[in-house]
Amino acid sequence: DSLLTKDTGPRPLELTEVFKLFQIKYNRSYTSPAEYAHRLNIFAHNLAQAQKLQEEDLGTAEFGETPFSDLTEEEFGQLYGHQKAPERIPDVVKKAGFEKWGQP
Amino acid sequence: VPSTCDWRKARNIISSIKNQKTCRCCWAIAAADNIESLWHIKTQEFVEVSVQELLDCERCGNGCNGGFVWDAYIAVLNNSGLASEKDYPFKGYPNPHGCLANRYKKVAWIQDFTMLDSDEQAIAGYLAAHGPITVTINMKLLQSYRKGVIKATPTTCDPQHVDHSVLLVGFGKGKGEEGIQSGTVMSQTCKPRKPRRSVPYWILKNSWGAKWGEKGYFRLYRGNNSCGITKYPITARLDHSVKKLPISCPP
Repeated sequence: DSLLTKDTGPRPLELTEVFKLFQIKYNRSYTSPAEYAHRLNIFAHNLAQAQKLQEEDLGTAEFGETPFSDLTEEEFGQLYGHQKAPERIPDVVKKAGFEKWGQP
Repeated sequence: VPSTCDWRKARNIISSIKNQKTCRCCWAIAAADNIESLWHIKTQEFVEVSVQELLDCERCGNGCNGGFVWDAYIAVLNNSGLASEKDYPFKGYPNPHGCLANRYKKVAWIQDFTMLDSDEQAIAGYLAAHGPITVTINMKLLQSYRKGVIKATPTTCDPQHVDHSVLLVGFGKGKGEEGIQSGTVMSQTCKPRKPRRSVPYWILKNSWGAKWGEKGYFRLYRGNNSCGITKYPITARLDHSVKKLPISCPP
């Protein structure tokens, strides 16, 4: 299709260029070329996931690049979640209905 | 229950956005944020309490390794209050000398803590009447969240697997794009914008710094237990002997 090859404006950024901008924005550096390649791969995966979320989301949220875009889902959970699943709720955490507030 | 409530609009009720950095202490920050906001509502005094004290003094003594908001409240009750952030500042790692609670003057304390019913309407009513509360959600979708209202389903965000505690500061209903906008660039995707829809939402305060999300906040759809928001709605209880004029939640 001739329309597709026609120069209609600035070309889209290559993935490596987008990743370079991400590194600058969030001050990220990687210890080796292998680590860089690994993080680039994760970054690409996360952008694709974000695009999928964007398409599937039923609300008005916008998903895309964030400071966590070079982390796997597991790493993100390990770094920022509280991880431990509650085994039981302490007895002192009582169930209280709204209408019960203020009662002895 | 009012149709909207946003405690951020009341002066000095909500403290500035905190940043947990690489310390897994969302549970302590959520509890501290809860106590700070309730303390101001009850006493009209603005305090910033020590998150580090909660990390150092919780029952396991390693608060950067995860925890639960009830651990924070138990630590506050055991230590008869909390020191100020200024006296006992956040370091982002556990203090090697352990709990230093006895060294500092207490600036805020609680009488009790409680878990609310898992009902979004009841939570909204409580929030509007008493102040911000803590909730624990599945944070999976927050990894790539930028702004707007997240409407999750049990498939996209398991409501049973909750792993991140935050402060619930309000609720509203309206165009999903009318919240506080982040200053970051638009996403790389080139999709047509979704049509504007009126959606009910919760407003939540996160602990990943003010550059994340909507100036440190995010919004979740209200009405379908998005990401398990109703699983652990927990709040401190403060009873202040001196009765002052109550502060109501701004619409």
